[in-house]
Amino acid sequence: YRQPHEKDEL
Amino acid sequence: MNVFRLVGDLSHLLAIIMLLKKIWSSRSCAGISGKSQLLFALVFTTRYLDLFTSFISVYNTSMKVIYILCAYATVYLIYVKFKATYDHNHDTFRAEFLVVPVGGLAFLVNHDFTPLEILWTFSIYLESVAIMPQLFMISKTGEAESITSHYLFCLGGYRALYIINWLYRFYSEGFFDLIAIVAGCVQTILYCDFFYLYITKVIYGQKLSLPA
Repeated sequence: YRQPHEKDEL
Repeated sequence: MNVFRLVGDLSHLLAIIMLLKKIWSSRSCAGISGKSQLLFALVFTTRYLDLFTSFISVYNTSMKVIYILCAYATVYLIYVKFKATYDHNHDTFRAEFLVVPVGGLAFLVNHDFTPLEILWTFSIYLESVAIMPQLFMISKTGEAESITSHYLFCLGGYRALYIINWLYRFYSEGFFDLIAIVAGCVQTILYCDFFYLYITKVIYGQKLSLPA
């Protein structure tokens, strides 16, 4: 599960 | 970064630039839904607020800035510069019917109840339905110019490639983001009917017009 701050997609 | 995402991003960029260039060179935004473009500007604005809080890569930052600038340039051309050519009589989809429920849903279903996260979630949900005024406009007028069709095809292609990217990331990295995936699938489904028309008509050199 991804952490909210790790938004690497556009 | 995998090839599906890269090509998806480039397809998205191509769609945005193609639309801008079409409006600019024909000096007209006839057939383009200003409401969809306003919604996309809102999508990019609320999603990329993290430009101020986190840095991922030069690629990531520059694409975000380009998307935002292009979205506002498109809105400017439609509502200010070429306002006289804007087909507002056919752009009658009620955008508030999208923004209000999507805003409510972003409050209820999100990863984290913080302002930036809620706005990010809002943008994900809103992007999935933002094309509806444009599709509604085409269904109302019964046709779309071929450039408008290419624009929609590239946008839909971007969504389809993102789904392949998520499958790839799930199997290779164990990465998945349920909110993005569900909204992304909804968005792609909205394009399916259009894809069918595009392949059967536009590719064979006809203008996209709906069966009477």
